[in-house]
Amino acid sequence: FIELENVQKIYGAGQAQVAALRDVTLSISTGEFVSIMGPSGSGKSTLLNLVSALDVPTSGSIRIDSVDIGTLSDDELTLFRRNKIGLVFQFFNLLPTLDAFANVLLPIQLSRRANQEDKDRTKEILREVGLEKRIHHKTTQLSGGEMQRVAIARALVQNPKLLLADEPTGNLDTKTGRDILQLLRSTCDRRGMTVVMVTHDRQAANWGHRLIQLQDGAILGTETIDPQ
Amino acid sequence: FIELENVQKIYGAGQAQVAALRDVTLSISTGEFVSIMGPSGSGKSTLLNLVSALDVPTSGSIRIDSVDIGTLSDDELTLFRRNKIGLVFQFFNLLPTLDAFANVLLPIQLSRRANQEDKDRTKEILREVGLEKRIHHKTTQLSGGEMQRVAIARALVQNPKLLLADEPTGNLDTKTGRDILQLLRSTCDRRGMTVVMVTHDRQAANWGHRLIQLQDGAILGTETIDPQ
Ligand SMILES: Nc1ncnc2c1ncn2[C@@H]1O[C@H](COP(=O)(O)OP(=O)(O)OP(=O)(O)O)[C@@H](O)[C@H]1O
Ligand SMILES: Nc1ncnc2c1ncn2[C@@H]1O[C@H](COP(=O)(O)OP(=O)(O)OP(=O)(O)O)[C@@H](O)[C@H]1O
Ligand SMILES: [Mg+2]
Ligand SMILES: [Mg+2]
Repeated sequence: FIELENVQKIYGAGQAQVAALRDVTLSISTGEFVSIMGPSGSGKSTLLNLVSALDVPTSGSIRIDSVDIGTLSDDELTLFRRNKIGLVFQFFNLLPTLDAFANVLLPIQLSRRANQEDKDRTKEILREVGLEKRIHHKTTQLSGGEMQRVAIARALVQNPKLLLADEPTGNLDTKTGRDILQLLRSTCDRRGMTVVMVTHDRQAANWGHRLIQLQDGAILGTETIDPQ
Repeated sequence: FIELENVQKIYGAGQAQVAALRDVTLSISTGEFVSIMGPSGSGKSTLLNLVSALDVPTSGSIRIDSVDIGTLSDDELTLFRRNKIGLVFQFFNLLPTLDAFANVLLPIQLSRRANQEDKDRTKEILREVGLEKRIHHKTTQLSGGEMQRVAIARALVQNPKLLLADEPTGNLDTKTGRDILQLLRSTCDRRGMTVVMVTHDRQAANWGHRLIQLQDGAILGTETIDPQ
């Protein structure tokens, strides 16, 4: 489903050049849940930015669902991302003036007029992440972990084929984090959604099928995770 | 050093009222390192906002270094905060157009003209948090964990009497997180700095002298942490 071939990402030039990713080759199959771990600054968020086509590699190619995303126009990329991919950013990117409900409904409203079914789905997914009592709180009236769960609900609301999540439990206590991981894994198993999750927490990584270790922009190794 | 008496914080009114803190009484002595844990939404960040006087309690009193902070004017609060307290926010609050060096130097420049010694100190503290190679990266050119470490360096640069840190290792891998906790604890022991640290990670909490558990805005219990 995802194929990276010799992907490099180099920021800056000359003296201040940083090789965030060096010659990464990787393949992830449909319905697989892959966890990515690695030290701070090792290239994890950069990898997700390239796979979601929010940034472009310096060299190498990325194919998703058999399409080389480097060949798509901006408009095609926007539609591709909107129809196939759910994104949970490391720092959420919620709209501060909207409430939780409006933030989650937003991806739907960007594609078409939301109907009653969409609104029911939005309330349902907010309930699933434990925020039934915070539906009409503005972003500024939510705690850190509550904002993170709004971001997760927004990424799932349109039943994406691919979920890219950057430290989705980083601001959650162990119990709340476990509930979220359970939701991601059961959605993956039930609907065949492919998941790529970056995390610093080994317990969280163990909810995946496979673990990839990244260091200084290169893949150190990959291992199968025994069912927990 | 810190005394909270019957502190309440209630947001909103009527139907949507939320009691973020309910009748909290707490005392923390000089040079103590206190860890605070609790589920997402239990009132941890609210507690830090009140102790740092960035928000005011609905009722109850807070004394720091024998001063009732509720009686200070805005100007007195600004000076009090700048001279005594170092703050690590849950989402950093860095200035995006400045580089790491300028973000860390900022608290000094707000009080007086920075001299060579200040600049050397700024470079030194960035080295201590492992960012000697990122000193002149702008905030937008840093990873999540690197931004977090800039925020920690900024909070420590003026050798505060009190450090308030909201999930300071939430975006760090285990090893980098341990280095930061070591730095906080050794600064606490060496200089008698009082530390109040909110965390979701029990391993991180264990670097403190005492653990306070918060739930639904109330203190569930407090326990001494055996030296690790
Ligand atoms: N301005 C506000 N208006 C209404 N409710 C608020 C406001 N700010 C915070 N809250 C609510 O107060 C509660 C406590 O928030 P707080 O940020 O202190 O939680 P927290 O313990 O830091 O959680 P987390 O671990 O998720 O960061 C939350 O349930 C939140 O929804
Ligand atoms: N625009 C940029 N210009 C220069 N360097 C950059 C830029 N963006 C990121 N970097 C560098 O690239 C490296 C990889 O960044 P990335 O955000 O992928 O790390 P990460 O693995 O997600 O780290 P963390 O766990 O701290 O979030 C970092 O060392 C960072 O300093
Ligand atoms: Mg990152
Ligand atoms: Mg918080």
